[in-house]
Formats: sequence, C-alpha cells, structure tokens
Amino acid sequence: MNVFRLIGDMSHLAAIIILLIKIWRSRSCSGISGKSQLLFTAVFTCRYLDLFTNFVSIYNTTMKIFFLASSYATIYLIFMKFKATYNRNHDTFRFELLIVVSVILALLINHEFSATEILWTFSIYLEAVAILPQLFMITKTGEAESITSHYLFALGSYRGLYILNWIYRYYVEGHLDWIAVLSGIVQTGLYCDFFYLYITRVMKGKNLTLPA
Amino acid sequence: YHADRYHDEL
Repeated sequence: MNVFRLIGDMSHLAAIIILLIKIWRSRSCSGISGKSQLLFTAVFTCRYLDLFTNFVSIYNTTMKIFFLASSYATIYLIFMKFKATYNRNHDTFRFELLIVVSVILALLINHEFSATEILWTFSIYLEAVAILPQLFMITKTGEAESITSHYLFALGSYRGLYILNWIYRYYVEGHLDWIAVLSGIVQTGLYCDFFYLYITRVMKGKNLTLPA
Repeated sequence: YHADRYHDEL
C-alpha cells in the first residue's frame, strides 16, 4: 500500500458514495447511465470472485464487499426503485459491444489461461471502457448536473492515481502488471475531455455544459 | 500463479 493507491481507493469510494447520495437525496437517477452502472457491477463481480479463494487483508476484503454491495444497490435504485426517473431513451450506447470485445481480448491477452485469471483480465478490460455509456449520455444531452460531474471526476481520478501507484510499485517493488497498467492508461485517457471541462467550468462554479 | 503477487489491488 502506498499513498497513491490509498488516495486512489478513497477517490473510488467517494465516487460511489457521491452517486448513491445523488440518487437517494433527489429520489432520481436522471442523468445517470444505467448501462455504465451495469458494466461496473459486472466488473466488480468478475474481479472480486477471489473473495472466496484468496485473502489479502481486512482492508482488501472490506473494500471489495463494499464495492460489490454498493454497485448492486445502485443497480436496484436505477432499474427498480427509481426506474421512472431513468432516462432510458438517452442511454443508447451499444454496451454489448464493449462486453464482446473485452471477452475476446481477455481470452487472447492474459497472464494465464485459467477461469479466474480470464475473469480478472476481462474485468480489467471492461472497466477501462465501462464509463463510455455515461460519457455518451452526457454528450447526447449536452450537460450534466454538478453532482454527476463530481462523481465522474472522483471516478476518473481513481485510475489516474493508480497509474502513479504502478509507477511507484515498479520502482520500489519491481512490480509491473502491464495488463492493468495499459488498461488503466486507456481508462484515464477516456476522461481527458471531461477533466478539461470539469476544471475549466465546474470548479469555477458553472454547470457542465458541452460547447455547441 | 500470479494472483498472490498482484491481485492485491482493487
């Protein structure tokens, strides 16, 4: 554990909590892509199957259980409790494609051809692109509520901080997992446009609206 | 097996 990793995890945790608070307080999931949330739930489910086989630390186990439980809770809120507020007609990204491509890539490029390892690799590839339906939705509507943009900023920062963590681990521990690193770079890269808008608009108290 | 080496991340 190093400081980048810890702040990254806290940022991830903050993102999830911000999203749950936004939905719960406003009694609405408007502006949130249910498809991205489904993909994140699939990511956590496939990656954290090792909860049953591999103990790392109390911290690790607690975080995994929280991420799993909160992602299923989010899905429940979007598709059941507050489904009347879900903007289905704006959430039109073909997310099946992301799953298919991630499955194929995981089968072709992995560290070891075993079930758990391929599921882990799939979750890494899928996570890299899971935000695309959400970003697509914002592009389509041309705006996002400020709480939604805080959520996206925290979520995007998390993988960026992991990149610093990987650089640190490479130099200090000699540890390098290029599947996670390359996917993490792609994942962070997808947020670049959003980060720019967030820093230039939301941080100055304006709403996140896309330039026409 | 790689898992014990790097799947300590979230």
